[in-house]
Amino acid sequence: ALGRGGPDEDTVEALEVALLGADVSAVLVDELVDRLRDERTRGAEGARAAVADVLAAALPEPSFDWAAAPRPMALLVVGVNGSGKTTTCAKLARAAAAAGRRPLLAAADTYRAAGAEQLALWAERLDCPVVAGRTGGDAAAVVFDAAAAVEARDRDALLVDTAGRMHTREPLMRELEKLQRALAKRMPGAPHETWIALDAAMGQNAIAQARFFHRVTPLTGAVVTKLDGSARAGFLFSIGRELGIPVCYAGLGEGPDDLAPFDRTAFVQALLD
Amino acid sequence: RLSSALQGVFRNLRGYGRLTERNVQDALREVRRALLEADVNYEVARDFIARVREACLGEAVLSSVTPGQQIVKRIHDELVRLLGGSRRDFTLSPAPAGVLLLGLHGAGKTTTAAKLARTWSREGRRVLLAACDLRRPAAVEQLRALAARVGVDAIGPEPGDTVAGAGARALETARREGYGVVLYDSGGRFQVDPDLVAELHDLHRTVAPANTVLVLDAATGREAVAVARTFHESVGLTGLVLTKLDGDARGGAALSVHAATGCPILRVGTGEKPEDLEPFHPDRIAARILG
Ligand SMILES: Nc1nc2c(ncn2[C@@H]2O[C@H](COP(=O)(O)OP(=O)(O)OP(=O)(O)O)[C@@H](O)[C@H]2O)c(=O)[nH]1
Ligand SMILES: Nc1nc2c(ncn2[C@@H]2O[C@H](COP(=O)(O)OP(=O)(O)OP(=O)(O)O)[C@@H](O)[C@H]2O)c(=O)[nH]1
Ligand SMILES: [Mg+2]
Ligand SMILES: [Mg+2]
Repeated sequence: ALGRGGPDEDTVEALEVALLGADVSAVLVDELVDRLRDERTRGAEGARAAVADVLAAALPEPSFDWAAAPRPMALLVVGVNGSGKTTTCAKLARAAAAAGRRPLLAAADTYRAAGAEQLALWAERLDCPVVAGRTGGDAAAVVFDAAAAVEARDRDALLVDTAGRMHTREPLMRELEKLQRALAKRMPGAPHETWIALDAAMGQNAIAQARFFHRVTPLTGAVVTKLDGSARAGFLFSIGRELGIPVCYAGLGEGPDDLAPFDRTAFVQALLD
Repeated sequence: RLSSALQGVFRNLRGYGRLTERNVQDALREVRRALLEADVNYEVARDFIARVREACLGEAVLSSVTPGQQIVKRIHDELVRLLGGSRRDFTLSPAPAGVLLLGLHGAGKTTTAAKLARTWSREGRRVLLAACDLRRPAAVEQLRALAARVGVDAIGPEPGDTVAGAGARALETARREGYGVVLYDSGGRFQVDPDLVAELHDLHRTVAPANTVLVLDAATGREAVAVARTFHESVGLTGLVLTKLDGDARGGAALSVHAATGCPILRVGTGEKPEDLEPFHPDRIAARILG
């Protein structure tokens, strides 16, 4: 019943189920539910608005802007296997060019079968220069060469695609540090941005992924990929609150234009619907 | 950790002898919390708790000096029973036995196709890898490179092929050339994309494989139920492969998918290399889910 002292139990439970189903962490859901029970929120609409406010506040505001970013700049894309890095790099090349930048792609995945080929095909489609190495070659060398190419070819935005790696594999995480150092050696201040690609369909493990990668190569942003599916990426609130990493973009499909600046308000509304 | 959380629930009851139903309810709430944190879907967790509730109200638990341990044991055993119950394997005869791999984008289908091909080729079977992903850039190259690496033949689409057409071509080749197994690697798709579900349905109907296998990332969240259920309704799943278990995801998706389809988990992926494919051990995943 809608009396004083909070929204009714059905409303609270419905919200709880909706949030859990969207992969919001159980800890955060409990916190929200406790809040709702204490709050003098009136009725279903009041409860929803109260939850929306807390959730939106958990997402840091992104500040990245292509126009304002240094010239040249380097952006490193990292993440676990299959999270959407290569496709995201292609989309970012498109977005950078549309924003007046001159991108160059670095295919620093020298491990996976057809890893560099996949990015090279994208580069061709986008008419964007790309620097690649041979499979089995040294990823740090590719990165170094790509940074040199930025200068030689008068480009101003280096987008580095890296191999997928499990955050639990120490030697692979060390390799990422090595990539960062190689970049910094050839381009002062690089990488200016290090973004993690996070698959929207992941559960709570996405938080562990962000945490571990953040410790090794401090993350300045995240791209939530595959948000055009049915999954709601509720883990983003924990990542925002715990690590302060802003979500810069959302991947919304497999094509080069399927990337949109992340809209925090729309994201929260969609989650609560 | 679940066991310490349960210890916390029962700590204050020491010396009062028998537990009450209320104590067990509190303990089961902790279990539910552990399941949710392990990415088990809300309804699946709720139904699972309801199943084990009876077992947890038995004499053995209520009068035990270590009720927490008793409850964990019963939960663990029920999980193992559920996950390991239907111990089926791939159907690899009559030749050419079809194995269609499907799933969300990036789940590990192409890599798993090569892993399975390697396993069966080492058993002396003639395996054909069939590239049926016509969408992803360099998908066919990826499969061909992996095929070469594991020493297995691969066939790709011809210009103008539809996905079903590529599958038909592969099946025709498999029959004509006497292959024992044909593995169809399909492109990633969402279960909520009607065009892609229809495309999968067409491929499935065309090649009529003996095995229709969902490849699922072990870190998948609570959407795993909807994914599995929709694909199961559309093409009928005969099994699951859970990938990327070399990460630290708890793997609750395994329970969710089993609840939605009743399908056996046939293998698990434990790395990127062709040899990183292992048999499924229900007790290991049960322990992992319970944390
Ligand atoms: N629908 C949809 N699919 C996506 C999106 N981003 C990536 N994908 C798909 O996800 C799959 C994996 O994408 P990749 O770009 O290869 O992922 P990756 O992280 O580079 O993979 P690895 O390099 O193997 O670790 C491909 O099928 C992509 O087309 C997205 O935003 N929406
Ligand atoms: N660590 C680890 N990586 C895996 C495993 N299985 C696959 N991968 C990696 O996950 C990424 C995606 O694998 P793919 O085989 O391309 O996935 P897919 O399902 O075919 O992707 P799409 O065709 O785009 O839908 C690659 O980097 C693989 O090497 C696994 O068990 N462990
Ligand atoms: Mg890649
Ligand atoms: Mg594939």
